[in-house]
Amino acid sequence: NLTSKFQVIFKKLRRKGRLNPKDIQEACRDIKLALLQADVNFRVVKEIIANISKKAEGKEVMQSLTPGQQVIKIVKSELTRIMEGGESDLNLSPFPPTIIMLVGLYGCGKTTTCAKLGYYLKQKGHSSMLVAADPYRPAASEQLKILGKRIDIPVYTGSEEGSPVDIVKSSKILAEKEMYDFLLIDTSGRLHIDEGLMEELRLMKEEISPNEVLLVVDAMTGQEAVNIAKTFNEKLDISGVILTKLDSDARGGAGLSINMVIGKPIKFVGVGEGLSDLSRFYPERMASRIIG
Amino acid sequence: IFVNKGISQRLISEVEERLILADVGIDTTSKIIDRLKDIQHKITPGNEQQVLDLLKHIVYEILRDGNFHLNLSQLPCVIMIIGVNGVGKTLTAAKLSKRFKDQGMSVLLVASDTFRASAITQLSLLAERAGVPLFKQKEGQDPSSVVYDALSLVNKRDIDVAIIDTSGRSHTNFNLIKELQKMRKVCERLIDGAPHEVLLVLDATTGQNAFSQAKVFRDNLKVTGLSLAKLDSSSKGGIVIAIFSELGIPVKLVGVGEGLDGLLTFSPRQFVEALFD
Ligand SMILES: Nc1nc2c(ncn2[C@@H]2O[C@H](COP(=O)(O)OP(=O)(O)OP(=O)(O)O)[C@@H](O)[C@H]2O)c(=O)[nH]1
Ligand SMILES: Nc1nc2c(ncn2[C@@H]2O[C@H](COP(=O)(O)OP(=O)(O)OP(=O)(O)O)[C@@H](O)[C@H]2O)c(=O)[nH]1
Ligand SMILES: [Mg+2]
Ligand SMILES: [Mg+2]
Repeated sequence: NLTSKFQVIFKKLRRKGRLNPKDIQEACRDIKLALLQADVNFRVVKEIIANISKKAEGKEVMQSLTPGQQVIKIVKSELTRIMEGGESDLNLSPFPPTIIMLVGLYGCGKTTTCAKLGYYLKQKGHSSMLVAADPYRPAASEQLKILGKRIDIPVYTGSEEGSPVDIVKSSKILAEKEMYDFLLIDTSGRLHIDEGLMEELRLMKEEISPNEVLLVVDAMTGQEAVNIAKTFNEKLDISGVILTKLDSDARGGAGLSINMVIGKPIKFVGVGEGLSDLSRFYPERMASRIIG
Repeated sequence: IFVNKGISQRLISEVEERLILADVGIDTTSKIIDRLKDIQHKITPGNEQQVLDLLKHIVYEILRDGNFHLNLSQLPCVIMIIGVNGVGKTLTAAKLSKRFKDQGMSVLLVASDTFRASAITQLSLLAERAGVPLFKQKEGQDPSSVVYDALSLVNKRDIDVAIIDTSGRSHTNFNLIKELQKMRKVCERLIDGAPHEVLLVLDATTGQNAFSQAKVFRDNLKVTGLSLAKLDSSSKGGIVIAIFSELGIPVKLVGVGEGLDGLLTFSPRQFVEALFD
């Protein structure tokens, strides 16, 4: 990993006495490799390296007895800084329900995360209704229904013929009437390049004015994470991101890249298949994970 | 201006960026660029189209010797569909079953995901849509026992292909890898030559972690091929180049959409064209 690699590099650099800018450039090459290996977007890496090399040529590093450690510190704090901005708490509605829409690509974990979020809020004393607004995927509403039952949270599935927008509109009326604290909407997977399905989401948002539109992203997503997030953000002005499947060994550079490019915060992370496997996002922990 | 005689540094940087953005990965990208530099004396300075053609040729050469065919040399044929969570295993299993059925073979889909909510219902609906029979048992049952009973049935009936859909799992979960190993042993015991194919489904939008997935599944289970799902997305799936050149696992199938007909046989030529598209 980068930390042990740097220990080796800087050990032999220390023997030379003072560091010079060329040594820093060599360290930056290794940082670039580590970030690319972690699926940080190519153009984001370029920008990060530019910022880091400036800081690394300062005298804290050049005159330090442990320059390797100093550089690692700079990298970590730079990555943490990128992921720290924005409101990482949920935006609440002044009157119930607070409406949260979950959107994202196929298979990233929306349905599971919808139930996880309901459970998380329940633990905090809030009531939720889950909405199965995916009439396309075979057995999608049954899937959410079963998850809801496991945690004793009601699931609205609407009529069989309802379009996703219709289902969501009726669910809002019911949630307002029953005064649920939260209305959590599970939508179907889609491609960001499918104009029809992206328009469906835009219409849905227009109809129910959610307090949060959270983009669910698989932590193992590669270089396209930036384009995916950009498109969802342009069409829906998303309010945040949930990064899933962080219980794997995926480094999660997609999360950093998305933060950097669209400036929306990561609000939660998925760390397993169980309904309690949802936790808050900690930028510093993520930075260490990405560096490896 | 023109370093390296044939290719400018600017062009090399552009090539590097394009390959990395396609998830080819930094190591494989460096190897491809080194190969390009080796043959740059053939390049007319400034001829960018020529560079592109040479790049396509280099990548094609890496991929061309893969075995892209499914092993149907021995019937009944048993195919295991494995992979991490949400990549497209269940839909791929259904697509593959329809392909064989359309070719006139008798197919049995096996629902061995007894864990995830609605997994069996999902596959039942897809099997019905594909017009293929489904073998299923109780939720919560040991998946190995489902495989055992399914393959015992295959031995009794005149079934040509059994396609076993498995539950998603993280390759980092030791117990779930062991569970797959146990299922594989059941296949070996019950049917001659089984499993004839162990197809690892990868999501085309996945980055470098796909390599780690492939390595772990290969080391623990012997993987015969990849099925690259969701290639209809904007991702290029470039990681499969490294997976073939370093792990020896070829792509055999490509998933291109939610419909049951959205399954293609891997073509290195088409893949290379799309990579540089
Ligand atoms: N290991 C792990 N698996 C997860 C996590 N979140 C979801 N999953 C699994 O990922 C798979 C896909 O989850 P779903 O919730 O069905 O994904 P989805 O986004 O709703 O899928 P579509 O509706 O088809 O787009 C399932 O097997 C889930 O159990 C996580 O944080 N870790
Ligand atoms: N666009 C597109 N979607 C696909 C493709 N393959 C699968 N999907 C979708 O991806 C989602 C997940 O597919 P599944 O077949 O449930 O994935 P899985 O690997 O079986 O998931 P788990 O069993 O939960 O691990 C579904 O919404 C599928 O329709 C593909 O080639 N293209
Ligand atoms: Mg879903
Ligand atoms: Mg499945």
